[in-house]
Amino acid sequence: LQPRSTDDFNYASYHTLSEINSFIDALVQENPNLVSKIVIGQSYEGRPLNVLKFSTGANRPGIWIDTGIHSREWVTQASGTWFAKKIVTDYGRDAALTAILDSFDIFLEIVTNPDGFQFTHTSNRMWRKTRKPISGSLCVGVDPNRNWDAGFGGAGSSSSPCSETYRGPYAHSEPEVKAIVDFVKSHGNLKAFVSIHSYSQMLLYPYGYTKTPCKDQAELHEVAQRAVAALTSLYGTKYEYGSIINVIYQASGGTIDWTYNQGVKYSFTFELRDTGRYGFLLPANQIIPTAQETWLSLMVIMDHTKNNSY
Amino acid sequence: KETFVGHQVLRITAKNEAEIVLLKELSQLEHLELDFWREPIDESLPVDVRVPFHSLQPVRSFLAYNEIHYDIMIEDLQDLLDTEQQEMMSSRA
Repeated sequence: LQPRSTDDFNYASYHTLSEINSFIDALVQENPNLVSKIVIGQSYEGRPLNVLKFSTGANRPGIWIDTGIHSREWVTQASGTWFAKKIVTDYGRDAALTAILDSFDIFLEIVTNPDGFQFTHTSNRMWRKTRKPISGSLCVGVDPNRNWDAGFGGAGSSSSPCSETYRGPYAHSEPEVKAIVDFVKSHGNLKAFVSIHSYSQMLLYPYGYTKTPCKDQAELHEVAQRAVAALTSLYGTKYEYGSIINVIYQASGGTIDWTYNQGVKYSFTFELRDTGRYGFLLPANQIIPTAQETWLSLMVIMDHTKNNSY
Repeated sequence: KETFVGHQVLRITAKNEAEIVLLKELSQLEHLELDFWREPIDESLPVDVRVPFHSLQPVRSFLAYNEIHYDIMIEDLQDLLDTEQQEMMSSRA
């Protein structure tokens, strides 16, 4: 049974890929003047890489949000679905979001790694990587957060195809990554890029592949501090924040290092809620609180982006 | 469909750099088929690792021998996955 509308969709439950795709189509159908679906490419197994575009005018700068590049992190795709509904609900009602959407487009890729996500629903709930076979190996898939051309192949990624952090044979070898690369380049005017993962309660900015601070570190740190304060204000969830290499570990070939080097100054990555009991298996009753608190920090980042043109 | 009966997820709290080094050595033992959900990086961060049933005994022995503290975060992974599936099914219904 499919929900008749996005009002009937159960945001407090996990959903399959087809259910999320149906949700995307329904949201577009219900909000034709605000939301459209663009397909930025195909996954290795031929699935469409769907991106929701929220737009109120032409030729706007853009803000990118992606959820679920690591397929087993189900709370991220679930949060992305909630964000999509939140945007259409709040536009015209919430002054801050309305102001953002009156000057920026928001792009939201809810299922960034659809092959992996489908695999977690059908074959292996613990699958993290893409599903592209590796030539000369029995192991399958690449860690799409080590596959970007930013310190690619350096420390903090693995050259072993069987590793969960296998970087892939070359940068942007994964169609799911290459599609975003092509989109970012062709758009040419993205001002913020937020990639959402779970779990360990962190808000991070570049760099991961080098200890050299990025040139905007002071500003990004201040934004992260405010974003985390907003997040914590709702349920008291404590986050750490800082550069990837300082707060968590050295990671080469990461998403936001690449976007930052492409000139997207406001590049951030989240690690969502950790209850300390469930890891990647966050109970579904945690989806909405997680999405709600994350949304507050997303609003800080988007609002700062709006107010600080560059 | 791959099942995870008897798999446990351990939350390990290293108290110093020496224990982190030991945990990194543990992570290199491929025959144990460990899945590090949170890798050993620094003693300020917990380490979460999924341990298949067949590796529970050697991993626990390793941790005990080296006096590295851990808690069982997930007692039986498959139980949790079954619950998750049931919740999805009931949500659809």
